[in-house]
Amino acid sequence: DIYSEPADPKFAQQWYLYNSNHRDLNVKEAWKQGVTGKGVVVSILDDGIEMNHPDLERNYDPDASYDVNDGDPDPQPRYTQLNDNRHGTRCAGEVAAVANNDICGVGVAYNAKIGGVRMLDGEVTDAVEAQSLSLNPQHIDIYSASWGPEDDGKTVDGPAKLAKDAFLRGVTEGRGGLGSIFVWASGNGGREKDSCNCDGYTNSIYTLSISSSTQYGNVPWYSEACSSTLATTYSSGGLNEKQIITTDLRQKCTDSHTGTSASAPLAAGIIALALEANKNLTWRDMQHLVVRTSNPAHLTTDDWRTNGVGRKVSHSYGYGLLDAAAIVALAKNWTNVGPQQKCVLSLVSEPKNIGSHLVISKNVDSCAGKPNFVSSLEHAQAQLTLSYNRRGNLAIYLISPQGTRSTLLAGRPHDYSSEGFNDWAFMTTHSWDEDPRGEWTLEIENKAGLSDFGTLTQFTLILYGTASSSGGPSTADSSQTTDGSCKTYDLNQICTECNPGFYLFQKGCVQECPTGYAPVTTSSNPFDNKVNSVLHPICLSCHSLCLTCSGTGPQDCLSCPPHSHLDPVSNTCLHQNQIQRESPDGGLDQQVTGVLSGILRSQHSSSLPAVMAVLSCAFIMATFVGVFGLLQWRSRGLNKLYSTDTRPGSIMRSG
Amino acid sequence: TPSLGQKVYTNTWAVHITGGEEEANRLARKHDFINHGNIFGDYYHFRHRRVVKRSLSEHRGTHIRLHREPQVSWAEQQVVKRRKKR
Repeated sequence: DIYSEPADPKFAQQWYLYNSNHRDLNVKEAWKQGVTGKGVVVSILDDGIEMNHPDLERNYDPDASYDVNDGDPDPQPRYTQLNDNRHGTRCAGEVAAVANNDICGVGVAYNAKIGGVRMLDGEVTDAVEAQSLSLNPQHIDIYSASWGPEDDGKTVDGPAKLAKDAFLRGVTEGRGGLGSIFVWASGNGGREKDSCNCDGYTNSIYTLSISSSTQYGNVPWYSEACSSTLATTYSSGGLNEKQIITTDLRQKCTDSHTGTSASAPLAAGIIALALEANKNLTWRDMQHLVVRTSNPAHLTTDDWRTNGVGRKVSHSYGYGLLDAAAIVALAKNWTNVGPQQKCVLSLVSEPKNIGSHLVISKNVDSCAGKPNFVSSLEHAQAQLTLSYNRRGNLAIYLISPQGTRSTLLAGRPHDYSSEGFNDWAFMTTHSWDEDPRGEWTLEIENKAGLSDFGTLTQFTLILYGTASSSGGPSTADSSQTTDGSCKTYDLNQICTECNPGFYLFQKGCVQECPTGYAPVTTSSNPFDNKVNSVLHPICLSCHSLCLTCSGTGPQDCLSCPPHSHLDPVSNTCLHQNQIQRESPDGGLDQQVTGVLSGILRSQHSSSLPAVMAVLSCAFIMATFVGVFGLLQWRSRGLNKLYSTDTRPGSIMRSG
Repeated sequence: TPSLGQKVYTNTWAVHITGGEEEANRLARKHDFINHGNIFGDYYHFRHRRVVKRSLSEHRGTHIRLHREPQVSWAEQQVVKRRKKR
């Protein structure tokens, strides 16, 4: 119970673990809470790990290790004169270098078990990736990967069939069904203006994508900005700024490990601490914890924005620096989030000319009234299929109903491909916990060429989340569920009826319905043969057109989402640029309320070439007719002339 | 050097085989593969002994012979993925 600081010789220089100025990952405070990674297994998917390194040996776990390159259990790296294969060993030390052994420094989770998969040092294929990502998923808790497709600013690449399957199997079956945790380095392509949204591994909803900050809280030169980044750790990169201390190949110690490679294992270590604090956390719980506890303070960038639920979020840092003490503390009392819902909405299925600017806005109800209803968002994806003559000239933005603007793709000057995007699911974490009902806007913009052209053929919005803001600290949710307020429980101890003065909301009782819900009294006949009915006060979801409401109909709105205004006479929300409205028939209850003027502008500008073509054709026809007429007139004149010439040898000419 | 976007085929296959590890080993031997182990589920990672390590064209013959086996419901000759340490 008495905490003692590690006595390793380099520990005092591990500024990112603990620092008197508090510009650190707050790891020492987490250790003080009694967690050091004990009982947690981490595997580094890389070029192997030096299992006999004196600072790793004691924590080495052969069951978390494998050599996929050679198909044997020994993950020892291949030694070269230039030490090319030191990467995995360096990452491993960051997670679980042994404490109090007089060697080097310590890992974040210095009592965790550490293994390594040698899979990068050879031909990497879909099968190699899949085999690595699904190694021993009932034993390994956390997989840390610090690699990916080229960060050259022009690659768009993601997991193929088997690796994609491995992620899905990992999160559904790994850790006894709680889900494997995949931590990913977000990318080093900053100098090439690369976007981590074009890397299908960091852009995956199944990976915790981790970015970097320098020691002084700046964006490193190599850092990529994108909306799929969840959080950040230190790993420096700036001149005269300290880097990361860790184990090195040939049983050495280094103080110059850097890049996003240095970030992901630090995050994996912190997540191992959280997992030790609560072994029942699911893969999604972990992402919720990261979102809630990451700290934007001390990180400098000009793109910090406040999202719809009041959290600061940035494309360079996600939700900010991981805070080990905070995530451990929250993990201890965390209740699992509800099951993941997935609402898929096809918003564009017919070709639309992109031109230089295309804006598409649609009002969605997030599958309200259906089993896959999402009222509290986790990840959002805009799945796009488009063609464009130069892909790198495109910038793509997604704006949530709460006004959170995610850059799904910034311009990539090196990406001259004309392949466009084929079913690419751009992901954003920036609207986490927002209510996704309302108007979503997709903006596609040309950032460079004037003569660029292309077509958007598909835009599918995929919303992941829960049907409530369920989950959280077990003591929390008191705002939603009031103790002693439930009158009747069913056999599963789920509340079915509340005491007077309370409303049934999801599985509990509340005194006031939350925003987006209306207090309604429903009647039911408790027994089939009895006539008298029982009144049940209950919170029901507002109609998709309303933000707040007094009832569930479209005429019960009290306030409206952005870009709509309330008609005080009819109490309905009218879209500002509403030009068409589909019938809510068919049970879908999804009002597609029009296409914004941006599209009209876009369509208008897109019809200009057609008008020009028609005018050109008309001009050519007129010229042709004119010339034809002139020739006719001239030939008649000549005919007349020749017809009067009756001399022998004269030539009869006709037009 | 292969041009951008050109596939580079390896001498490895991912194969879906019903019947378990023993059946996978038997088929591997029969078709001159080494079984590099289970990927997950019924998927196995095979390496051929005689197919060249890198090629710009796929090895159709080996693929078709493997696919003809009734226990094989899916097979794919693996292509090189360009991956970078970060």
